[in-house]
Amino acid sequence: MFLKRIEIQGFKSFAEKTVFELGQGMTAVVGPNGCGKSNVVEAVRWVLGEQRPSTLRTKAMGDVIFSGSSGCGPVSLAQVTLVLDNSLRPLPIDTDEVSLSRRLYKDGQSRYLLNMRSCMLKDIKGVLYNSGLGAPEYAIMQREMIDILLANKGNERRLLLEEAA
Amino acid sequence: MFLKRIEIQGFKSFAEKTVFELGQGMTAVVGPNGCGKSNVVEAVRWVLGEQRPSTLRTKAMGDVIFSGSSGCGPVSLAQVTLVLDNSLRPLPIDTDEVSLSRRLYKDGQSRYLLNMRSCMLKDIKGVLYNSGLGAPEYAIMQREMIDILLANKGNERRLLLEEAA
Amino acid sequence: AKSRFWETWDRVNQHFGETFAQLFPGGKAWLELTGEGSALSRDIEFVVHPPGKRTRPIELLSGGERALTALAFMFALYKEKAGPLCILDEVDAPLDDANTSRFLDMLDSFSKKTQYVVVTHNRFTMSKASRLLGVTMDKGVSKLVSVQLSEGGAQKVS
Amino acid sequence: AKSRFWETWDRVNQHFGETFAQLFPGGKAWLELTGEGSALSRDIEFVVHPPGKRTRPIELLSGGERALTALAFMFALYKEKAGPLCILDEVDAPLDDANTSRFLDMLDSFSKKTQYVVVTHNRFTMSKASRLLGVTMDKGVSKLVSVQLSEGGAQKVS
Ligand SMILES: Nc1ncnc2c1ncn2[C@@H]1O[C@H](COP(=O)(O)OP(=O)(O)OP(=O)(O)O)[C@@H](O)[C@H]1O
Ligand SMILES: Nc1ncnc2c1ncn2[C@@H]1O[C@H](COP(=O)(O)OP(=O)(O)OP(=O)(O)O)[C@@H](O)[C@H]1O
Ligand SMILES: [Mg+2]
Ligand SMILES: [Mg+2]
Repeated sequence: MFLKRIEIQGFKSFAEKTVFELGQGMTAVVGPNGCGKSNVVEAVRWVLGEQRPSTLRTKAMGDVIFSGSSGCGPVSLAQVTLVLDNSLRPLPIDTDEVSLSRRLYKDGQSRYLLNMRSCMLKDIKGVLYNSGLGAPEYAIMQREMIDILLANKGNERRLLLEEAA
Repeated sequence: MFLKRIEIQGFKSFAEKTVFELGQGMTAVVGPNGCGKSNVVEAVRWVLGEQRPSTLRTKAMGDVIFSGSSGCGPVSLAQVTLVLDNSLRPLPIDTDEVSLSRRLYKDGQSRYLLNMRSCMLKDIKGVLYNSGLGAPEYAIMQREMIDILLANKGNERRLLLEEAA
Repeated sequence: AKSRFWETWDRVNQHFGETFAQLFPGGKAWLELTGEGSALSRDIEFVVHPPGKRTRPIELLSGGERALTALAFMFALYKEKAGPLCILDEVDAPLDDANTSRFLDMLDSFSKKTQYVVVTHNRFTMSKASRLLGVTMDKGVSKLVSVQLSEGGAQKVS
Repeated sequence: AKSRFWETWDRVNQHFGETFAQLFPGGKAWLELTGEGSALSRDIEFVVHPPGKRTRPIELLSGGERALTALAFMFALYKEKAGPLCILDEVDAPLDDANTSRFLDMLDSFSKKTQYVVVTHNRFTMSKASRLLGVTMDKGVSKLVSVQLSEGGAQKVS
């Protein structure tokens, strides 16, 4: 197991801090239409450094901050944290657990954290470089990707092949 | 009931003449992936006068002719017939049944038939004009249409609204 | 032509609110014309409120919510002018069980005026059909087969 | 870099043939580079033969066949270099029962090297999971809920 848990707060429909504990073997995420499952997938894509709002179904990155509902007023911060098992040191960091976080404030301020210390996106990318988590599209496949891969209008096939090389 | 049966021969994966008997109430078309269900839907779209190969997943209209498989050699003619119940005279034709057919020959020759007599596409369109079957996209909704309707890049919503007006 | 457009527009707008609320209990939706120019050339916008949620850009809707919104629009048009025949190809694929059930109830209420043919992999949809037409592929050639519904889904009748 | 590209290319091409044949028993597939120019700039084409069918333009493939082809490609890349984590969002939605089963068998064989998280509405997929994480929506706010698998699908644990 590599990913121990995902913590989502203020990101899209997750107004309150929500913790997904993973483990060995395959985890299935289930629930009715519109409950937030794809938002969880996008949260992981986002914390891994995704920069294009269009892959998160938004026009502007600020739209990923919970914008209010009948049950809760809007919030001013979106935060996602991944906690990774590093006990066999797959990552070049000397801690048994490694946490990666990304924050976006309503005023547009954006922060990345590595083990709770502020850092740059390139530091996160550097840590993940040879881990297989460096490219979000290599780790995440959503339903829309099937059509994109088959249509082959961009160079998605090549980008994925290069990630495997 | 309006559509009594669909006869498909030489169209896409239907190498041999296949007759689908419909009736009152909802008919479900079922079968494994790739068996030909969407090809049946496209056959109806085609016989109603669809001119754009892209809506039939092809680049050229000639691609809808069965092009051979391990079980059957290629054929030179694609033909689809709809048999409609006209006993209450919803259509301006004085027969209890009305059949609409479209043929495409490998040499590119194309024919439409109304009650088995050769006619022009505009004659078919004229007969269907106020029946609600004049516009294939009003009668047929495929999975891809959901994204097209939601994306609203063309004027599909308007075309459908005008059909209802 | 223009006044007829506005009459149709008002009625379809009302129908859309009704069909949407039937598929999204507690939800609201309506149509708006965007931009400038004549009524006949402006874009039609869907303004959509699933229950409990605020109106957001429509791109943020989930896969199932998008499918239901498109279906609500089609059914609203059919309330205005029912097509005699309507063929649906796997529109139920993104729906959860509760939404499949609402969709099938709506289909049932429309099937007095419209003959529906539904391509589906969904057992619940199959169970509501008046007949099942089975298709199979044999060495690259499509063929009709008799099927019946059983525990494991639609089965070929030998 | 160029010779390394060709070595990877050859291996991935072989993997793709294997994963495709596992998802389409009796089928064949391989990759080709189209057009001109350096190997690193030409387009990658999927050449695909479902069993019994001739190679055709890839657009003619059915919805389920397209999904399986994309999955065969992803699994082929993972045979070359397994990602430690792979999240799949409703990729099983277009698959019939037999293909869902083949997909899940393949997932199982890859899950020694890769931790899979699968968003799904498919009961069969749920039945193969090591755990179910349930999500629900309450007045527009998403929350985690305990769920367990029962006859009617995934049910909330009260
Ligand atoms: N910034 C935001 N603030 C509040 N709610 C949001 C925000 N962004 C998206 N949402 C809500 O999240 C919901 C979509 O969630 P999601 O796409 O995760 O659903 P899903 O569980 O994947 O459903 P499906 O099974 O239909 O695919 C939408 O109803 C949308 O209104
Ligand atoms: N001209 C043609 N000649 C022979 N076979 C064809 C032709 N055009 C399409 N096909 C075949 O038809 C098959 C696709 O059929 P179709 O899209 O109807 O499947 P489907 O039953 O809708 O499957 P799914 O459940 O996956 O959507 C493809 O395998 C394709 O090879
Ligand atoms: Mg989703
Ligand atoms: Mg299909």
